Amino acid sequence: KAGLPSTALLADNPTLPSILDLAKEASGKEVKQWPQGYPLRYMLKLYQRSADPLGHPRENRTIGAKMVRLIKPSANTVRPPRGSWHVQTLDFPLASDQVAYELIRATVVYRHQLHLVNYNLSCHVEIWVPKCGTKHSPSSKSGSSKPSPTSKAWTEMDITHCVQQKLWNRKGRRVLRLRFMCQQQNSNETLKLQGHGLTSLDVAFLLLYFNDTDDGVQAKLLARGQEELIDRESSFLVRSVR
Amino acid sequence: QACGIASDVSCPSQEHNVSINNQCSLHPYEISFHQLGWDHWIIAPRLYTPNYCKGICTRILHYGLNSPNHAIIQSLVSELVNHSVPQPSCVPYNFLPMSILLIESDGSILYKEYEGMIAQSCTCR
Repeated sequence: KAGLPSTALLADNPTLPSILDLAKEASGKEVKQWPQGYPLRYMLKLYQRSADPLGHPRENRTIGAKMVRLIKPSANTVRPPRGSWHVQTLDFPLASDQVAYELIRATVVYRHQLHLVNYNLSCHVEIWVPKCGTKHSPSSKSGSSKPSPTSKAWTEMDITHCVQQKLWNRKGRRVLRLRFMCQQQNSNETLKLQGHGLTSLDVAFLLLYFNDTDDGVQAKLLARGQEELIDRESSFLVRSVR
Repeated sequence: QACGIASDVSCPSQEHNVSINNQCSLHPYEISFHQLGWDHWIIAPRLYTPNYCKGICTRILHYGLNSPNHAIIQSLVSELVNHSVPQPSCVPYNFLPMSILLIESDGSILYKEYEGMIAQSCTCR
């Protein structure tokens, strides 16, 4: 491995570009496993749309964010079947570098069609956040204005409002729980899906879009500075009237 | 010695020891993330062109090096007053960002634009 600056240097200098922080972290820990399947293809397509083969960001890129994180569920549990419905709960950990990055968009990409050995299922997701009911029928168009690079079996659903309003600013460990629900197309028979390995199948992933808060922080600092200036001026005005 | 400052008046001794291609300039350089030992967490791109700046910062700092007056003063001080003061250094001046697709240790996949990754021009400072 190429020699990396000593971690003391990295630790002392938090303003180092985060690539070195990542390198330090990554060089210490072997990545759990190289991603594969649709999530990897999705992100490779997003990358190719946003940067040229040498990594130069394209002028006409449309993602509108400096950073996009694809999060896979940390827990995937099959619930007991409810009538003709197959239900799985998926937990997505919302780790965040809240200081440096501002969440500007959140979407969930999920399979709205699931073809198993002897079942053709139609699926949707529901967010398990109070007062955030979003029940979506399958639609190939994502909620966002930008064409999402999903294949015909996958759908992208915008959940920015829910995540931002209900979860993002919560203290402590934050987990977004989704219910992935499937029903046999044109049938109400009870589904027996044991043994189909559904918990290891990629059925949904989360996309969080971030922008640097630098300008955000700058803007806030300036705004605060202006407020102070105005306060001082106004008290000054009062004094001169006296 | 006017020749040491005005770039259109060359000093006889100056001509011999600093030819044009030794002067501070941008040198293209391409590596793979494999060479950096980072290919186990960087998915794309495969190749990376950080480039680098190399060359001598003489008194005659050719136009376009974006050098402050201080660089000329420092080179004069180094040559005429005190040799322990170093010549100005040839360093990057403008940078370009770079988009990287990487894997985080928890298995998430991250697309991120990093500022200041590619040297685009050089300066003497």
